[in-house]
Amino acid sequence: NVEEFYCSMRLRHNADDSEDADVYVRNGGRLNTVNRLKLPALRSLRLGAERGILQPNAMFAPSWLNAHAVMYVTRGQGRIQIVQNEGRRVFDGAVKEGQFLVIPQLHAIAKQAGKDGLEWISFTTSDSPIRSTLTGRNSVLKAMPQEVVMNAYRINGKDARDLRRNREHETIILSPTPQHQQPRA
Amino acid sequence: QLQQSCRFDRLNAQEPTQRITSEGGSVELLNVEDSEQFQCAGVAPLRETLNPNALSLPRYTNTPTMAYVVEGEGRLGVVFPGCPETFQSSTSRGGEGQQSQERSQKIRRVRRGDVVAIPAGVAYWLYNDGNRRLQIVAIADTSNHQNQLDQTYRPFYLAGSAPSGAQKAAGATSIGDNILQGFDTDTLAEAMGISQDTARRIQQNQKKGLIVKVERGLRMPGPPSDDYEREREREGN
Repeated sequence: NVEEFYCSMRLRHNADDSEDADVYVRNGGRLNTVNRLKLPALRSLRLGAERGILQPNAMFAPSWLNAHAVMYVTRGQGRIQIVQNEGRRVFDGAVKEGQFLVIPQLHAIAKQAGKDGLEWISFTTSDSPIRSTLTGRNSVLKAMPQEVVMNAYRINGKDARDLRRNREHETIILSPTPQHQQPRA
Repeated sequence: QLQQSCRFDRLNAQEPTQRITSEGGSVELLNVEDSEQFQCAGVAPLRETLNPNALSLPRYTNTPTMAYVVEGEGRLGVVFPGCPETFQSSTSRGGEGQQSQERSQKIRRVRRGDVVAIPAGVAYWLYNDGNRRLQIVAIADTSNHQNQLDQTYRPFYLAGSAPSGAQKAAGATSIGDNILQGFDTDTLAEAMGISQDTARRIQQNQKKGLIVKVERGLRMPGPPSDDYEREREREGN
């Protein structure tokens, strides 16, 4: 039975298929995740992957993952910021094709593509990586009551509403806003 | 390796050794680096006390946390990624209706005697809406497989910051500024679609600590106390 299980196990899943993308944003990019639901063999490996493509100047929203990730830039360049638990930026720099970068578990990360876009593959040390974001449709701030946000940051109701809602129709991938068309990477 | 070399042949009772005092309460920690028995058990104990109308600021941690409410009552908000936002009330009682209410509810009432489980990496906050202090004790399970960082308890605060001097006092546990502080202001403003001024304000360290006072109290949806009481009575023994 073990032989039958392993011999017939599916070991391949294409992460570049745009029709299989978990997130697709016009002018923003796409994100394909490969987890244990898409590739059951990953259950025994306890590993996963994320394939990301950002269009020029698009942004990957500040977020954190419940596992380590090792990112490899497959094309383009961009700027990445990684923040650890004490609020200290432990990486702030440009990345380009051919480079690896470790993103430790739960460390908050923001990515912004340069003028040629940014493409990467990340390997995660979890077969079901879960990402929490600080902005967008599933933002943790949006999921908190407005009064909690107001008091946590000592801001007024309007600012709290803006903070929670201004990007509520967007996802983890943010298309560039008109005032941010110029790359900073 | 450490756990294999543990013998537990000399045990002693201990109390928290460090205290971080904020305007709305305190967080007390035990420096696990100095305690072989807690290192061997792979847990970090902590105690948090909130004064009435105090809000313990949103954070997530690198470890699953198991807490017990020693005294008082309050509201607990746990933010699971992808779940519907904030509290969703349901008039259904029992059966399917009750189950769906439990799945979508993001603000839970907690009171003395409750045990609370919080997974690693999930943001949560606590608010004392009672008229007496709310105290919880908890262990952070640093040796749990959900923790892939080192064996140190690491809270990632989304707001506020530890008061000056707390970093040193916290010993092995590293608590500093909130994580938004670490991002470039311009990046944060763009990502959140807010002005630079607002972005700067939410990054500011008010140095009022990790638990803040809420002047006029929080008004928010949630299960009222009397419903909660009825629920407990129905559950029985």
